[in-house]
Amino acid sequence: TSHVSVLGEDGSAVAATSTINTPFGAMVYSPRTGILLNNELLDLCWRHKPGSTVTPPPVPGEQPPSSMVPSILINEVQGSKLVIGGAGGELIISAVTQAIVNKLWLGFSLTDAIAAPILHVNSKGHVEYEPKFNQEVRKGLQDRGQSQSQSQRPVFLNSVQAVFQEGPCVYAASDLRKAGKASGY
Amino acid sequence: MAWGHRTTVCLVLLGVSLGLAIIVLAVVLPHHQASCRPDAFTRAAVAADSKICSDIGRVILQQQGSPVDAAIAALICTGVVNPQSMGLGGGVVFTIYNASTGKVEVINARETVPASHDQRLLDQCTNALPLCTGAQWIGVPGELRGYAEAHRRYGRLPWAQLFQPTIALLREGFRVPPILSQFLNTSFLQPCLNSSTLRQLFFNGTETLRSQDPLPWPALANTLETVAKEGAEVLYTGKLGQTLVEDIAWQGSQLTVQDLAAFRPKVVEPLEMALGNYTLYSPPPPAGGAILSFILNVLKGFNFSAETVAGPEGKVNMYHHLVEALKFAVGQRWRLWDPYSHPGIQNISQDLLRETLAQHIRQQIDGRGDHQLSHYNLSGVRGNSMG
Repeated sequence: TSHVSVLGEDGSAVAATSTINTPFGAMVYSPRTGILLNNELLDLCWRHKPGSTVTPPPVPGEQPPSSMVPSILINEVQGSKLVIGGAGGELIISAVTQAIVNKLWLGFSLTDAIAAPILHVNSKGHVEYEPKFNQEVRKGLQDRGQSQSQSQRPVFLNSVQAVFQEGPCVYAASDLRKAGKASGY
Repeated sequence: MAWGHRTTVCLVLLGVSLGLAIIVLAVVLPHHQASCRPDAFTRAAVAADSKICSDIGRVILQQQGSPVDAAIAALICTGVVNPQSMGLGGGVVFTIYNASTGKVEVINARETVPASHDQRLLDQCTNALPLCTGAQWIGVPGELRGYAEAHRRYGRLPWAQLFQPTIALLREGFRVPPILSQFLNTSFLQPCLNSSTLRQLFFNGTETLRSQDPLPWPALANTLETVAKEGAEVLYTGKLGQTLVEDIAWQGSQLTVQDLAAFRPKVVEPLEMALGNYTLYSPPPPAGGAILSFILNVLKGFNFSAETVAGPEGKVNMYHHLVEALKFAVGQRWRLWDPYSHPGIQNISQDLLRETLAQHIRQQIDGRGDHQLSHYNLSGVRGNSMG
């Protein structure tokens, strides 16, 4: 998955997230068109109601559920705007949430808000910590009974891109986890 | 004499006014600029996940392109620079704010289930993990029709111009970017890549390509040129689509030209939720905006700030509340079913945005992190690795 955030000179904005799902999608390549194909139907696997073990069959034309959250936050009064979204499968919502909290509530710079190591809660209710996550906080959470995942996630593929407009100033940040770099003028 | 006096008074007043104006500008302007940090831009910006694609988007803006033009150009580029992540064979969701109307719109071009698909597909879920490779998992790609719809509604530059920078990138000796190289050389991906048709693109003999190795990709360059010239329709109702379907059919795909022709992006209203002084606009199901809104709605009631997290205990407290909110959110993810295909759950996601629900959840969050899974409606949740 990949996300791009754009802010134009007139204040118009676009958050766009695009994906072929897991790395290299279905690993099916069309040699004559040069196109790699997605494996998005995999996302139908997690589609069941609480307490039910039945996964309903796919419906032609159905779009599988997604974690993608290309979002725009607007503060009309202060003339500020945050254009944000991310990549990383099920980590997307955790990563984007923490970037928004860091930026809008905790006063981080946009770059630091995105760079801060994240935590994630998996479907078993266990907490997974990105390497370099604050050890003191991790210990504090364990003391409160938060159970951490036994099997450590091999890689954290979360990557957040955002643009923040604050009056006349425009800040843009791409995630260094994916060696990204924003551009502007 | 009276005329001379009046002139003198006028000149003095003019001089004083000019002086005042200069003083005001001298005081206000530096303050105005000083309020931006040194890393700020003053007009516009693009944040893609690579420098080269951010630059391509920025140039499009400087050529008087709209933000949608810039986003499309940056995404076309990303399909080349980070092909492990996205490309024309995938799907896209746009959230677009139009400053002149104040309206926000979502264009949803996520892939769809083809008309003909393996009836026992979902029986293969467990065995197919973690990578789920294979043609049976391919959804109808929506990417290009998503671009075309966004461009039709908000584009300013000619369609073809958005493709030119990436075509040039491919034609001028494109090399393997470092991040792509990392993926190509990841041990758990390599066996799958080696046994797939991607081998012909990303391998040199028996070895995967390394960072900065030449990556000739003339087929994609030709495709981009064709789409630039003939429009997105060439993939959905034209020769390019026919070629794509034929190419992947021998790899087991049941995708048809009719599936491609039938794909339509959806233009929908965003979810809208007040978040302090901000309004959050995010995409409705099947995208994840309702879950993001739910988490932030719960958390905003705890009033976290730089002051409240200044000490170690404050930090632990905030992350504890975050973890609890995320647990409740995992228990709500089932609500992201496609509302068009499952009309029974049409408005269920709206419930997630209600303040009464946020309040109810906040009341269930205490100092403990060891509640049973049922406390969070997490019992029976089997996995959620949707992308």
